[in-house]
Amino acid sequence: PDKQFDITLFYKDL
Amino acid sequence: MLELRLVQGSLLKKVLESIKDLVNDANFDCSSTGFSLQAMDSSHVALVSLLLRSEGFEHYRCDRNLSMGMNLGNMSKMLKCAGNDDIITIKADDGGDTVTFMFESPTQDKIADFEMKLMDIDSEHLGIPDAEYHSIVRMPSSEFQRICKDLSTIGDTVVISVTKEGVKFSTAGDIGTANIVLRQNTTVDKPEDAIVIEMNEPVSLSFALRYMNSFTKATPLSDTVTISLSSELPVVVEYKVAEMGYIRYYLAPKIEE
Repeated sequence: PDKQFDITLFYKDL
Repeated sequence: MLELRLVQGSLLKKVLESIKDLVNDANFDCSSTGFSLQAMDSSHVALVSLLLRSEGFEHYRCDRNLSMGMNLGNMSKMLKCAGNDDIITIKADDGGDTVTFMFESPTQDKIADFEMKLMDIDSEHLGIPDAEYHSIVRMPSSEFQRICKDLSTIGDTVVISVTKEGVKFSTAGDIGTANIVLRQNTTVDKPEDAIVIEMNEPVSLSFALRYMNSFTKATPLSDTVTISLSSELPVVVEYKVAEMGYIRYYLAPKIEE
């Protein structure tokens, strides 16, 4: 089973 | 006051078809730069970024920056009522709660107005820094669509690996495994048929095929697609929208637990 990253972990909230 | 006239109205129809299955509601932002959108899918795994530059419109009037919340399913329903050759004009008043789509037939003998209710959408806006990608692959968009569709009949996850041998798309499922390797090929009659692999560093990443398949809904927008990969970063799948902009999909990678 793979873990799916959340896209918000990579980019900063403006 | 906002008034944007797009002679090639089919572009807007295709743009909507490319994002409506990924995102339900989104804010369209209008500024002097252009008509844009940034939105995430409901599970926050993928992000879509659209830009249609103001220069691409025949007439572009945007008196002040405006953000219009729209349900993309409803917007798509309305745009489906426009003919493929129609000129589409988007109109809205500052502070209004509706947007109007006007469709003009090329011969001007049919003019239709569709008014849609706007909605308040609380959306996060993410800052995406310019990154140097380890590998960038440019290929025919139809080929990429075919690969994603074929692999998703076998497995749920695609591993995309770029080495000096080429780019490999792999999957595995209950019935077996599949590997598709593409090599650089620039000796083609038409430049859009080329496969160009720019490798600064080898890279290998895993992604959910379900999202990749959803991104390929943008295939009718462009003959080519660009896939940018870096270790431990989301992949960027980019389709150009004619000469006026782009639609970029960002997808977070998967890792083995």
